[in-house]
Amino acid sequence: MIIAIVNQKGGCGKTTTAVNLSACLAERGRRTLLIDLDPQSNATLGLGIKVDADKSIHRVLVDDGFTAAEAVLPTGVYNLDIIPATIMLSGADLDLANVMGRESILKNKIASISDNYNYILIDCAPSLSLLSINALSASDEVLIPIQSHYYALEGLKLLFQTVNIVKSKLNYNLAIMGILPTFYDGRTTISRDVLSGLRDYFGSRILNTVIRVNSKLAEAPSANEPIHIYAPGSRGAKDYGNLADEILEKGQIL
Amino acid sequence: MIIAIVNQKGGCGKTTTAVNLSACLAERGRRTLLIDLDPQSNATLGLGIKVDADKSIHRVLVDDGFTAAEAVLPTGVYNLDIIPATIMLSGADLDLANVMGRESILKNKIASISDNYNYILIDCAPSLSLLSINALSASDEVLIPIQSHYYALEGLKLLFQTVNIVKSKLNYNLAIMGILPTFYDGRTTISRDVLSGLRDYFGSRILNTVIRVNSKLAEAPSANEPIHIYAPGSRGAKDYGNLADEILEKGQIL
Ligand SMILES: Nc1ncnc2c1ncn2[C@@H]1O[C@H](COP(=O)(O)OP(=O)(O)OP(=O)(O)O)[C@@H](O)[C@H]1O
Ligand SMILES: Nc1ncnc2c1ncn2[C@@H]1O[C@H](COP(=O)(O)OP(=O)(O)OP(=O)(O)O)[C@@H](O)[C@H]1O
Ligand SMILES: [Mg+2]
Ligand SMILES: [Mg+2]
Repeated sequence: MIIAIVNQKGGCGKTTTAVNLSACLAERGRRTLLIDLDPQSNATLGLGIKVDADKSIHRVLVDDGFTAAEAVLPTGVYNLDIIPATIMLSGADLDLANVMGRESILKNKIASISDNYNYILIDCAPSLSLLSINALSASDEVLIPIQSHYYALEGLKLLFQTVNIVKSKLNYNLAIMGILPTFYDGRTTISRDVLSGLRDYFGSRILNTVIRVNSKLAEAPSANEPIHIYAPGSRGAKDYGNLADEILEKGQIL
Repeated sequence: MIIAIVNQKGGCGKTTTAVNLSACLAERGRRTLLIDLDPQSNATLGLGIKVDADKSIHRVLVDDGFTAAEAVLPTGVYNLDIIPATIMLSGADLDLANVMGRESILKNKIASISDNYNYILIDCAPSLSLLSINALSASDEVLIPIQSHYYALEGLKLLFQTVNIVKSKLNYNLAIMGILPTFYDGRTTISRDVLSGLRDYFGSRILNTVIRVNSKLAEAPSANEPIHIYAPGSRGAKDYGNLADEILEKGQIL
């Protein structure tokens, strides 16, 4: 299963979800690949991956002769591999602008390795540009992290419109896995109000798991470790463990 | 003085700073204009501005015959005007891609109204695309909000490189006003570590004011009010008031 982690709102926990959910799926014995599709390369940084400038996702996208398999690196976490990003990726929109079938390059390139993994997760930049469209057209499901804040609600309309366009024009398989509330702080009215608003409006599309605010999640990247290794007893480790279990259960139902 | 609020890292407090700093400058008697240059239009939303789809910053940029003055709207806060954004702005990179002098369109368009204001603040999207370059080339100073987190540090190198390129090729006036630590929570080691790391590395380029975590700042946009009106006694109101005072003092020195 290929999961795109998308939301054009900045700072809503996309990378933190990509890194920690993929690590928790790997810990539960699933072969997992994390693809960093954000020029900021935060997922690559957060796992402490040293990247050969010439062997990143950027080259996979722009160089027909370079396969996805050649860019795969181990992460040090058992069962978890990564295709890293570098800043070169910020040129992708221009590099790919005139390429035939530019929206489906990632889909075609990862087809050759997708059988090697149970789960592939794609971390996206805070935008709905060509890179994020590539992620949506390559994926089976979309996971949408959303902060329990007011500004976060506004962008959802556009995000759903974009998903529907990709679904109708590029990838009719694409389904919404769910909306993941992040940065939840039960002590504040804004968190409680936004969460109950989300549940009223989106019903079962809101995942059961809620990611609570937890400073250990902000610390773990500086130790280059996913949360279940950096702070196994923390709220962050419990919440991302619950998320992995919820996603594995959803997968069962099919 | 024209100030661009820029950082390609998502969710670091750009919009919260743009809205609340401009409101605090207005409260201190300065004629202030806020320009929303982010297609997410969070600054427009956060002040509850109703926008005529055809009279936003997008039209100012793409329509030679439409002046900046025609797009200016009152905000309901005394001394504070806004040029709002709509989602149309997400097409700007493509709309302007082949226009002569595309990096300096904003600079030329706001020249005709800049004498009407003491301060003009520009809220940017979480990217270093053509819109943010337009903001940098139109500005006198750059204000860089940065979360007290690990991922936030990584993008600074690229941001400084971009500022230097704009300074050498488009706007030799451009100076760095300072780095503004946001989401500071003195109870967590990550906040304390990152802040002391920032002060060691950047010295006096780090502003004295630190914006502390405060849920009132996340609540205020849902009431369409800046923080000094929504919660005048809150930490957020104090911190953004201090920031306005620090910037006014810096202006004095010149
Ligand atoms: N639940 C949480 N509790 C506390 N801190 C968190 C939590 N989730 C993420 N963070 C921290 O908040 C910051 C923003 O999260 P993150 O970088 O994952 O968001 P993002 O959506 O990937 O951002 P961008 O839009 O820039 O890609 C990071 O510094 C991260 O460490
Ligand atoms: N000091 C603070 N304390 C608590 N919440 C805050 C603070 N500053 C901002 N917020 C909230 O955090 C979220 C992110 O802030 P904001 O939207 O201003 O960041 P941004 O950099 O403009 O994001 P983007 O990259 O999407 O433009 C918002 O929901 C905002 O209300
Ligand atoms: Mg990210
Ligand atoms: Mg913003």
